[in-house]
Amino acid sequence: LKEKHKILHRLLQNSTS
Amino acid sequence: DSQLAPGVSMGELDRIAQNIIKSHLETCQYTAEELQQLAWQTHSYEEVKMYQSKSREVLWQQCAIQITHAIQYVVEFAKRITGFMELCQNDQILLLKSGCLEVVLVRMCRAFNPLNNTVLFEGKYGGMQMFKALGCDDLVSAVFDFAKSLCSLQLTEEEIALFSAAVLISTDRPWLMEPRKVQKLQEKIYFALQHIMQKNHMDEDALAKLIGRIPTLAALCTLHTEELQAFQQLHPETVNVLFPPLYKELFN
Repeated sequence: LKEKHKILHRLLQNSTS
Repeated sequence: DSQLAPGVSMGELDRIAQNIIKSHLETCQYTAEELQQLAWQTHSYEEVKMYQSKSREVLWQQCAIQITHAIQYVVEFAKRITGFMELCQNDQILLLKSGCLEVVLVRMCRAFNPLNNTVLFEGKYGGMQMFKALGCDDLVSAVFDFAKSLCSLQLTEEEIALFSAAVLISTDRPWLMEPRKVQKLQEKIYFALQHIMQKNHMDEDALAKLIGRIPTLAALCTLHTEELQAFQQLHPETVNVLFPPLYKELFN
């Protein structure tokens, strides 16, 4: 799931914007 | 801190509710005050004509950009919900992938004026006719109908916050790795929502009516996917090259 949703995964990992 | 059910106290429900409401207020894209100020700023006749004269590809792209922008705020909403971030990564991705558009549609009712059936789009309010060039009148009118029906329930910001969270943190999504964990959190959110709605609404069935809208939300998202697939068949290069990458990742 992470492989197919790299952008979403990255948004979840990034510190709060 | 009295017990409402095994393992659930009033204090805990209140903490969960306050966390979700705070997250919503911080990530709702437009504050209630901003929406109030914009309330009667409508797109002019010339501006509507301008939207109607756009090509199908251009308007689809513009809408995809606006939807993606709104989704980014929903992702941030989720990230600030303590219980959501305690779920495993797989389930976080799954819930957001399947629920983010539903949450955008719920949030949309804040930016919808039921008195003249207009929605805030690119800075001003406009009616359904603004979206004619998309070539999916059924979807657009269904979205407007949904927004109007949600507005008729006259939800407070707190209720919108909790309902958005309940829609997102849903056990109805297939392939959850920890469905029991999601269920426990969702139940607490609904308990909190019920408590708030009982205080705010004369109608005892207000929460049931709200829950009754959920199938429509799911149907709207399915219709959106279908329309996107049909559009992509005709204009694959527009989607591949010009649509936001996050939109493609979620809906392609």
